[in-house]
This record gives sequence, C-alpha cells and structure tokens, in this order.
Amino acid sequence: CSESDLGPISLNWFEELSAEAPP
Amino acid sequence: HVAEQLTPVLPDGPREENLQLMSELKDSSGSCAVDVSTVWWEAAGCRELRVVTASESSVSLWEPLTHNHWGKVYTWQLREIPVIQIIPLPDSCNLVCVALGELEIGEIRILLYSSETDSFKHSLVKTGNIKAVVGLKEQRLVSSSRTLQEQQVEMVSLSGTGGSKDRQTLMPPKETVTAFAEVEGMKEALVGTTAANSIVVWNLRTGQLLRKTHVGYSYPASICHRAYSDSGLLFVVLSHPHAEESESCGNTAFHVVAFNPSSGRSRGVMCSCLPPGSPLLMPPCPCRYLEGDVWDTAGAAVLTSGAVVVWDLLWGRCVAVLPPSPTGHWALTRWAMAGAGLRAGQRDGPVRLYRY
Repeated sequence: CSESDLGPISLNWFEELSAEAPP
Repeated sequence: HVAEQLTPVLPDGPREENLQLMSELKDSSGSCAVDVSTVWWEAAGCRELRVVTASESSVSLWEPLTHNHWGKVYTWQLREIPVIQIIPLPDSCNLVCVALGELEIGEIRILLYSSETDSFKHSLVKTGNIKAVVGLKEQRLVSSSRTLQEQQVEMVSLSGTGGSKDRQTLMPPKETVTAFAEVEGMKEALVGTTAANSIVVWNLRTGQLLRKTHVGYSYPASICHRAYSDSGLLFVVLSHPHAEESESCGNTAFHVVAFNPSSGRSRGVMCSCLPPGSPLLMPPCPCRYLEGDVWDTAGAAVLTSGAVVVWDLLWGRCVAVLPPSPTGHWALTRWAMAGAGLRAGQRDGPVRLYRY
C-alpha cells in the first residue's frame, strides 16, 4: 500500500489518537 | 469422491501432508461437540497444553497420554443453560472460559480447578445480552452487551481463582459491536467490527474509542478475527459469514485489510478465496464460508460443503483441505495455542487433532 492510498502514516498513531480522543 | 477431485482442482496449494492427523478424542458420552479449544494447565509442577471440548451441557478437559492418545481428566456439567462456545484466554493457566445462552450469549463463566479446596468448580463472570466477546492476554476478557437503550463494552481482568479483579468500561460506538480481535504487538490496543461494517479501535488502558472507520461495502458483514500492528498500520483479518459471492473476489473466506488509524483510511490487501470450479463449491450449493479461526498468518474455515480449508493469509493461498469424511461433515475448526496444530470436529462425531 502506498501512502497516497491510506493517507499520512504515523508510527505514533496510538499515542496521538489517545491524546486527541475524548476521555 | 470429493477427496479424489481435490488434487487436480487445487494443484498449486493444498497438499495432504500440510495437515497430519495426530490423534482423535474419543468421547464415550456420545455428546455432540459444539466447540474445541486448548488451555495451558499446570498440575504437579508440570505445565502442558491440554484440550478442552464443549457439548451443549458439559465441558471436558483432556490431558495428553502416551502415543498421541488423550484421556479425559474432568467434565464440568452445565445443564441449566446450553454452552455456545469456549472463549480462549491466550496466556492464562488452569482457567477455561465459556459462553452460555440460547440464541445469544446470556452469561460467561470461568471453569477452574481450585487447589485450596482440591476441587473443580465454575464461577459467573458476566450476564446480559452479550453480542461479542474475546479473551486477551493477561487474563482479560472484553465483551459487548446491549440493552434497548444502550450498548456496554467492558473489559474484565480475571483473577487466578476465577473472580474479577478489575472492570474497565470502554466507550461504545453507536452501532452494535459484532466481534473483537486482539492486536498482535500492541497490548493496550483492541480492534472491533460493528454491525454497520465499521472497524473500531480502542485504548484498553483508558477505555477511549480512538477511531471508527467504515470499511466499505466491498466487504459486507465483516467479522474481525485478528489484527497485526506494523509500520504505523493495522492489518486486520476479516471474514464475512453472511456475504454473498462477489464478482470482484469470488467466494471469499478471509480478507486482510490494511487500516491506517491516523487517517481512518483502509484498503484490502489480500483475499483468501476458494478457487473457481473447486469441487468444494459443488452441491450443496451455494458453498460458502460458515465459520473459521485465525492463528498467526493461517486461516482455517469450515465451508457449507462440510470441508475444512486452510489458507496462508499473507499470500491468499489455499494450503490444505480436509474433505468431508465418510462419517460426516466438519462443523468446527480451531487453531491450538502455541502452534500446536489444528483441531476439527464433526457435529455428531469425533474431534481430531492435526499437526500443521
């Protein structure tokens, strides 16, 4: 899969989404 | 007749030697198997993998004897509510978890041996209108249950004595959760699928719902089996028990979908299908995926033809077939823990253990 298919990929997605998501 | 046709029809994959029959569990009670699983069991300082079989009214623990023979150690009788399934708890020891109910799961019980009282017993963990449940590493159990007004998603940490140490509520999505899958390589992440064909991701430590993404109608009625975290992506193994045959993918058993949690975008990367023209697709038609199990990168499924088929999910390649036997059709198939092979059972017949 290329990045263009799936959008920007972040190795730290779990921490980033946890910081953004409602508690 | 079916076995004779398999080799020429599936020339590039399945070979008999990929599944080697090791032994057969002979149950003298004559009860029909509804599920089979494996469990780590420690007794007299020896820790070994044992087999658990379930019928509607009992659950039996089997220990390995000599020469690939197995002997029944104990049977828990559960006569009030039928047993629906065994819920594997990946790294737990001396604990068996079962779901009981009529059409849907009504309660979850832990079956165990108590060294304090030197007796086998069972204890209630959860009741409700339970839609989906999964056992995770470190003796954790996650379930979704539904009332008319709301859905509850809860993680229970089990104690070694069968009680619950801790309960954590996870934020529920609006749609009903139909399945959960642990994420290989991420202890605190959990993946689920919903009745509206979305993939959801939770943070198990905080209970936050991190992402919900619709995976599209190319993969209808998706059920997640397992997920792998790699290079910032989640690779989720899905099956579609209620899907019709599609023109794009043919008769599909499993899909691997790459899911980017950061963007919420997903894309199918591999289909595991039955080759067109396979005798497995012949009457009783239409032959479809009935149920299956995933271990590592191998998927095994029971088809409506009564055969068990094994795929290498990374390559989408069919690698082994157990045709319906003269004594009956296969009704269930499960991978054993720790790479200990495949178990397959017939509704009114034996459970057989295969090395893969």
